[in-house]
Amino acid sequence: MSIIAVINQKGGVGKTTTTANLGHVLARSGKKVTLIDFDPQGQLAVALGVVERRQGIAEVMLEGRDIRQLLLEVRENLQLLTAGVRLMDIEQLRDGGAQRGELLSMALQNSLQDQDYVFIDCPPSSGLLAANALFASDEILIPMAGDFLALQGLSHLLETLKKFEQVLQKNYKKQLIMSRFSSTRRISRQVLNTLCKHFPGQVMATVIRETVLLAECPGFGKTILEYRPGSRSARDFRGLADDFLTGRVL
Amino acid sequence: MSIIAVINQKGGVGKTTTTANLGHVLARSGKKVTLIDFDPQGQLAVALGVVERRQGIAEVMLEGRDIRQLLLEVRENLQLLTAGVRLMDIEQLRDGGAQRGELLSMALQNSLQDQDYVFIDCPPSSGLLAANALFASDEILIPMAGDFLALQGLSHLLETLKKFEQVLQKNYKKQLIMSRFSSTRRISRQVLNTLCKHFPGQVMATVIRETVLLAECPGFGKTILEYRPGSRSARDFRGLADDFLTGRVL
Ligand SMILES: Nc1ncnc2c1ncn2[C@@H]1O[C@H](COP(=O)(O)OP(=O)(O)OP(=O)(O)O)[C@@H](O)[C@H]1O
Ligand SMILES: Nc1ncnc2c1ncn2[C@@H]1O[C@H](COP(=O)(O)OP(=O)(O)OP(=O)(O)O)[C@@H](O)[C@H]1O
Ligand SMILES: [Mg+2]
Ligand SMILES: [Mg+2]
Repeated sequence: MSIIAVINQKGGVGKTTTTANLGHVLARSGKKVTLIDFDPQGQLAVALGVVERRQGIAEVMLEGRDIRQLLLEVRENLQLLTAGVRLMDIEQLRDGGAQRGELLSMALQNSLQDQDYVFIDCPPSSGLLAANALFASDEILIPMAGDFLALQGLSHLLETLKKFEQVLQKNYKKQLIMSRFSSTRRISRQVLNTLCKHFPGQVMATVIRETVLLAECPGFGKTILEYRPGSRSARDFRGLADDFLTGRVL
Repeated sequence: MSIIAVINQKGGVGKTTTTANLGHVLARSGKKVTLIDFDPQGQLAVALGVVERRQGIAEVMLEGRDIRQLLLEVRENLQLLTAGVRLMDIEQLRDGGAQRGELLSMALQNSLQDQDYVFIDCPPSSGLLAANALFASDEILIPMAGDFLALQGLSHLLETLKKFEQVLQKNYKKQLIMSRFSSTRRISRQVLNTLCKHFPGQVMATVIRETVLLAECPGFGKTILEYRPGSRSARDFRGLADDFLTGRVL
């Protein structure tokens, strides 16, 4: 079982979109996948068609609730643990010192062992929620949009990750995903070229193209596989899943 | 002097882009404008060409530094107060109870009185930084992208704002800006129609169209007025400034 944080403090780059769609493709291919909505906005649940507020990971971390009772089977082989009602409280925990960063890791201990992959959809910030996700994870996926501010934000993220690796004595496997690529935009191509140059062997081979379909499908609570199974976008995510499983990079 | 929070916890909707470009147009038209980078990512400074890390609003709030010494005149009539090095610390302040939310308001007291407008570029979160911005502001601008998750996130934001208004006994003037509008995308038109239907008189008349120019110009530290003065995008922001000054809504 491997735990993967989908993280980037830059907003709107495609963290939730990547988690929902990559997760679903892997589940369809027979892997056992759990997705954790670790953003108080709760958009991963919405994107998968779960709209009512319900207890989730926050209540496991803060109240010791049993994870098994809160997991929702949202698709075949795909479970969702929603954000819960109190996830925002974790950002403002005052007591507990360094242990505040270990709550998620403790909550996941000895559970989900039957899963192949657990993905954590992170919020666009670098506080205690991000710290908890990083502490609990073995791998990191970094969605990147094809624009300058996303590239500029990456240096901020890598500084944060470096600090974590030093404190935790950990070396994460880090992979970048080009998640909103417009081949007609020079800036998009420049961002991709820059990533390949500075992070050789760490950029996943399949780019996710910018398409209106991915802006529409969360509105129906459907993944791209359900909304437009024959689309280029569905192919993009199938390609990304292959990259993830085989380690194919640019 | 009016203080305006540019806020939306949904990431990547155009908060920083709106603050930089609307601020510059108003300054060009002769208004005295101060912009505060209230996001630890520090992207408002980058978008205006200020790249080195320097002291800013965090040091005013946490160390009592004098605001006048930290203000940068970045364009004619346009001052910038950068994020500073310790802005992230504010999200995790543990002591001080409710006063933790008043630090910005106290820091701005009796300064910037000579300004016409002070805009606060907020981070994509709803913790203590957002609380400080809301406490200090009289008005709120909410940039909205033309996609379903931005619309869904709006209900989350409005819940947060309602709580604030009750606690602070305040009634904010709230205006929505359609900040990444693609007329060829049905979802974009649907989002705009939904906003106009549910928030009559609160959607600013000019929509900011999606254009590669706005994804490029931060890379040169230029606003749209400098990067492509004759473009449709420059016209969009001039129109938005007129809406802001005259109260023109859809
Ligand atoms: N490749 C794409 N093409 C078009 N739209 C996309 C694409 N990827 C994501 N989107 C849309 O862009 C918006 C932002 O994506 P998403 O919400 O997944 O990003 P995020 O990083 O999770 O955002 P946040 O920082 O707010 O959590 C969403 O409305 C989504 O539907
Ligand atoms: N109308 C537009 N057309 C094209 N690109 C845009 C437009 N508005 C903003 N952008 C680009 O989209 C990205 C997100 O915009 P911006 O950074 O201003 O949003 P934000 O809400 O401040 O993000 P964050 O939540 O990370 O603070 C940036 O790279 C910006 O250049
Ligand atoms: Mg998200
Ligand atoms: Mg911003």
